[in-house]
Amino acid sequence: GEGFVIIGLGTFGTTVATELARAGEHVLGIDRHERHVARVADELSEAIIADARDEDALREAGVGAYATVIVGIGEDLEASLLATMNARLLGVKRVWVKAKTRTHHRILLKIGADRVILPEQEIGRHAAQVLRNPQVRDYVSLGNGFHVVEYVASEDMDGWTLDRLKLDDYQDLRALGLMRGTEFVPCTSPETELKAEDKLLLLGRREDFRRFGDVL
Amino acid sequence: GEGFVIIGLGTFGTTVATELARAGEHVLGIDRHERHVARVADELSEAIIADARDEDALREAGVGAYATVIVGIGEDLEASLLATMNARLLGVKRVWVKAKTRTHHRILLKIGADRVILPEQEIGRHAAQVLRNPQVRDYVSLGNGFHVVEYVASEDMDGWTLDRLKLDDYQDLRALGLMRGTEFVPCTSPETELKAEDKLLLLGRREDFRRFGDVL
Ligand SMILES: Nc1ncnc2c1ncn2[C@@H]1O[C@H](COP(=O)(O)OP(=O)(O)OP(=O)(O)O)[C@@H](O)[C@H]1O
Ligand SMILES: Nc1ncnc2c1ncn2[C@@H]1O[C@H](COP(=O)(O)OP(=O)(O)OP(=O)(O)O)[C@@H](O)[C@H]1O
Repeated sequence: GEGFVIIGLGTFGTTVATELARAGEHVLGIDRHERHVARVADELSEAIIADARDEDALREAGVGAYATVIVGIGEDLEASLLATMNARLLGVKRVWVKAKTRTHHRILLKIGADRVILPEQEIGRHAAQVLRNPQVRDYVSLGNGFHVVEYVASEDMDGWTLDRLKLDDYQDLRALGLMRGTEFVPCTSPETELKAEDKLLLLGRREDFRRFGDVL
Repeated sequence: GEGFVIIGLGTFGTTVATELARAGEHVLGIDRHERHVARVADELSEAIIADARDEDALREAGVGAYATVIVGIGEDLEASLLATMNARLLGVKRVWVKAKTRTHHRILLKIGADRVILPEQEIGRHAAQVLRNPQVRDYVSLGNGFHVVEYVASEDMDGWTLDRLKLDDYQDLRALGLMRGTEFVPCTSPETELKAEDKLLLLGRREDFRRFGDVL
């Protein structure tokens, strides 16, 4: 609540701003390029042309009244740092910042960012995982080395029963269930039959998945 | 198998290349800037300075022998398009391409990319979701409007039984289980007691989660 300010309306900043606005949130967008402001002005509550390095400009834009600032300036480290520091100076409670490198990441955390986001690294890691294991469609990390993996059953697995996956051979691997189109199929019985394209929802440790992928 | 070529060693390309190399895959990295090639040369199987727009340069680099090419050139649309077309001309089976805009996305698919990746949009959408619902830690899309959401129990929810979430009031919402530290707790009984910080694994439709988030 209490609105969102997006400073830097590049691809990332514009996406965050418009997604929030479409969900009904109050969004102020700020960029120093008139064209970048103009292309989102209709969708946001407010859109202002300003240089984020200028504390007074941000104060006049009313940034201090907001609970959250997102800084979407990736290339210009100095501008990204100044925007972050200015947001903090104006009393903003939550500041998230997009960055390009681990070094930016560390510096930003030191100067007051609550969270630093590295889109190219996150998506790059994810792409590498899926490239190596095409049946791994997506996954979430739960922390502590555990993951929930969306694993798509291949043609060869059509007709297999669940026990053929030998999940018990692994330290901590289990099937939470599977989606077949729009139908949820529980995986409580080892006799459960799989069909090609079924989306198995597997929970386990990273090491389990590595071996599981090698075995299949 | 059969190796990976990464054309364009920016942040995304470098991440994909090094992640694959660290997993033991055979990786060839290509970039037109000597510095970008030099910084990853030690980690990859091979690293070459070349302009991806030059089909002969790519042929000489041996790109035709690989099964997969990843194009990590985001800014220069023409170079990204040419790199994609060249990879196809050289007979590469799988070509994934990073892009910045929906327009690039559509053009790339038309000229032969198997998959187009938009890191800033994907992470931007994800960030917007988490900003609005801090308890939504992560999620995967299963297609057909279904998602698996990692939902962190708040302090207020400490001691709640599962039935207090009233999951049955929603069209398709169910608890697949929850992680408490490194322990998996099944959610088969409505009497299951929740603790703060528990990571609930919920499966449901987008609309269900929207209402669920509003109610809680
Ligand atoms: N000092 C500044 N004040 C306000 N806006 C700025 C400032 N510097 C850069 N911007 C804006 O930030 C936006 C993002 O800029 P940048 O070129 O760093 O993009 P990027 O990190 O490549 O972004 P993306 O990948 O999200 O497109 C641009 O719209 C740019 O005009
Ligand atoms: N014609 C080309 N041939 C080979 N490499 C190229 C060519 N054009 C650009 N590159 C390289 O592609 C890489 C990515 O370039 P670009 O500036 O488009 O990055 P980007 O999309 O902002 O990348 P990232 O966000 O992943 O850092 C750079 O290392 C650049 O040298």
